[in-house]
Amino acid sequence: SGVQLSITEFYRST
Amino acid sequence: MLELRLVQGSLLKKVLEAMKDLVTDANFDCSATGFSLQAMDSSHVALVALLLRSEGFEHYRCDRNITMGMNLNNVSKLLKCAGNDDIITIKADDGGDTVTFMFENPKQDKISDFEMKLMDLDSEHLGIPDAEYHAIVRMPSLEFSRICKDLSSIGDTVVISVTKEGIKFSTRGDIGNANIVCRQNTTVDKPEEATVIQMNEAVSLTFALRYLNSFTKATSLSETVTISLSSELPLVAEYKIADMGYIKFYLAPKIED
Repeated sequence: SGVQLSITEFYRST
Repeated sequence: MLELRLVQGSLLKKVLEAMKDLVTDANFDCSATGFSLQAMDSSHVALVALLLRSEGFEHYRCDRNITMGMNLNNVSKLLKCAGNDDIITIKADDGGDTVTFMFENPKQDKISDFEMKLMDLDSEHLGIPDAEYHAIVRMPSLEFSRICKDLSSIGDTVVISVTKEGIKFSTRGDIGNANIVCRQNTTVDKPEEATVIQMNEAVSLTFALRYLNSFTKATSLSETVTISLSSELPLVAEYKIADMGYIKFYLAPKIED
């Protein structure tokens, strides 16, 4: 149930 | 040259056990600050960040910043050869392609060394800015582990809500649904048994239980876990490693279809 978001949608590469 | 001597070798064994099911290969970074790692799971849903500060080592020599790619399952296998009371020393040469783990027993009459080939990993490093969280809950790590385990026998996802009432964990599955509420409780014998809720704003988010269950592999590292929640951010579950640093797990939420 629901859509799993990804960590990379919140934090950017450095 | 890199040489790190950790008297409490069991800490490193526990750290590897806590990460190896979530992450397959990872780069360990060594600098004057300490021994650290940041890695995502293969589906990029969760992230682990480890820091073991240089001051926590009995001897810490790191002449230049060095990145060492390792397969965590293999490191875990090597560390299983170390006794719980052993002193562990990690050694590597600048520009070399191997790392050596040396184990000394407390009586100093058995010394083992294991050399492992390093890997060239192309891993992504994410910038995680400091954030103000809507709610921060500190609770006994064993309690959190128990809740995640119990709820995963009923459902796959958990809704974690923090209100003035406390922190509520809810799940639903084929057999029915379940709610577990932990209220703030500071009237305990030991501070580590307390549940402390700091709430700026009520928050409610949905997470996949299998990742939370994986995070609880760190339970033996710390008697407490701190869970930080904000409606616009991944959950953070932090296990402090006494006198040394922390292991933090980040988990992206699930949203409605």
